[in-house]
Amino acid sequence: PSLEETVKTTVAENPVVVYSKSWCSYSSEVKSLFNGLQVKPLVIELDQLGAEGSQLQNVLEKLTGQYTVPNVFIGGKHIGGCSDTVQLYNKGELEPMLAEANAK
Amino acid sequence: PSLEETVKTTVAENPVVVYSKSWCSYSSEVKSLFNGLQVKPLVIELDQLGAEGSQLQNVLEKLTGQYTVPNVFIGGKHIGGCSDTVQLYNKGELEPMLAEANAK
Ligand SMILES: N[C@@H](CCC(=O)N[C@@H](CS)C(=O)NCC(=O)O)C(=O)O
Ligand SMILES: N[C@@H](CCC(=O)N[C@@H](CS)C(=O)NCC(=O)O)C(=O)O
Ligand code: FES
Repeated sequence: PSLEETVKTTVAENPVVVYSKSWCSYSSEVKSLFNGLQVKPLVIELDQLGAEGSQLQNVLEKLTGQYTVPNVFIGGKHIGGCSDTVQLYNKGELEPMLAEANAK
Repeated sequence: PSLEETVKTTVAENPVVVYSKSWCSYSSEVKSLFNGLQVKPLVIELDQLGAEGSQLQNVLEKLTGQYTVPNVFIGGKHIGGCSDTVQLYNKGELEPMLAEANAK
């Protein structure tokens, strides 16, 4: 499959997916937000995939308009970055989304 | 001069110095904290210096014990990262330090 199909399958088959960079504090913040909610996201560290990492980042930009990390999906839906996810949490909208996606 | 001497001279001669990475949100946060206080730090983007960037990062670790970015100095004194600088600000201790270092 193409990288694009791989991303589409990954986000469809996993309740929560975080495309991340291992040394990035914003990526760590969103990972610990999910861990605090007893959710185990599928985490893909783009910086640990060699050349495929930057290819994936370009595919994510094409599919979502977002090049930056962290890039978060819940229930197959593109959520955005760290600030978007934190905002949803603060508005009480994140947990219902996680429940609906059977992430807990 | 060695890279170590260069760093020592840079932090001694500039009131506020931020070693940063241009695409890092924590680095941007600390830069905007200073800009909001009408302080223009000397910003060194480690990712824009080629091989010297990672050498500088190693020298900073040797001199300060801190490898991560942002790496902040005020009045020649090592402050720490983004969270350290924000904490000092929240405690009301950052502005007096900036005034003492003639940063404003
Ligand atoms: N507001 C966004 C900021 C995202 C952002 O700027 N991420 C940086 C790293 S912290 C990035 O991806 N920079 C480009 C790159 O690393 O390739 C969020 O909360 O996720
Ligand atoms: N708590 C620290 C966190 C610093 C940190 O982990 N920085 C990351 C980037 S956000 C880093 O330098 N990682 C290793 C690297 O990028 O070389 C701070 O507030 O500055
Ligand atoms: S690389 Fe610094 S916050 Fe992401």
